[in-house]
Amino acid sequence: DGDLPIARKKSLQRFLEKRKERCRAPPPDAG
Amino acid sequence: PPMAGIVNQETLQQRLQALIEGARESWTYAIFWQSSVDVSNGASFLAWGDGYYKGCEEDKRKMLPSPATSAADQEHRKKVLRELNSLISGAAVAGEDAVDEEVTDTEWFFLVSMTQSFLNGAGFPGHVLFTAAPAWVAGTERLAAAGCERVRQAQTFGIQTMVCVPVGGGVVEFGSTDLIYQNIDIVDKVKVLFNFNFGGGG
Repeated sequence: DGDLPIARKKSLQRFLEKRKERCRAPPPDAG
Repeated sequence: PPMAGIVNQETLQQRLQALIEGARESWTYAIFWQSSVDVSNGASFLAWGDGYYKGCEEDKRKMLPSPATSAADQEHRKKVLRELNSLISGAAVAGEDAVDEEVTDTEWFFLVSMTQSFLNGAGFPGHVLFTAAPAWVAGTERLAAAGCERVRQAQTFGIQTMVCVPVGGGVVEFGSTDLIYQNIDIVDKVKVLFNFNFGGGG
């Protein structure tokens, strides 16, 4: 990943982490 | 070429988040396109600086497959996300990194945006950099008929409103799956949050 510009890599990292957290969260109608 | 300033990267993410989370309307994402100069030919261009993805209602209903996305599209998106996960973590994808949930249209649009850049005057952000004036496009028909490929592309992924505002060191773009008519408040807020881009930042 050496050639992935640092700005894109940081944003991608943050996006993927937030997505994992969102996917772990129970669906809104889980009550 | 625009004044090439040192953009305060540290506070960029917080400012993008403050813009989206603090807004009255429901915005899906915000991106800071950073202005740069190609040393080989002196051309100024915009490239990905940072982005904030809030998501939208569609993300919360993601258990239901989106009718517009074919199974093949979904499989391709999940494959790309698995590869990105291993690219970032530097290891083969473990169970936790497996991508089971559907990759929504707006998530995919945000990811695709990370790969894009725009010459001064080209594309929606490049046009705004060139004119140095904010631009607001609202309504599915308007987005679909826009002269910029990026705006037409956004519409295919469910975006109904797209805004670009020129700031110090680049252009701030934000969009929504909602139809949001032009209002000066959020444009002013962008200028307050981002026009201290150089050095200390606010």
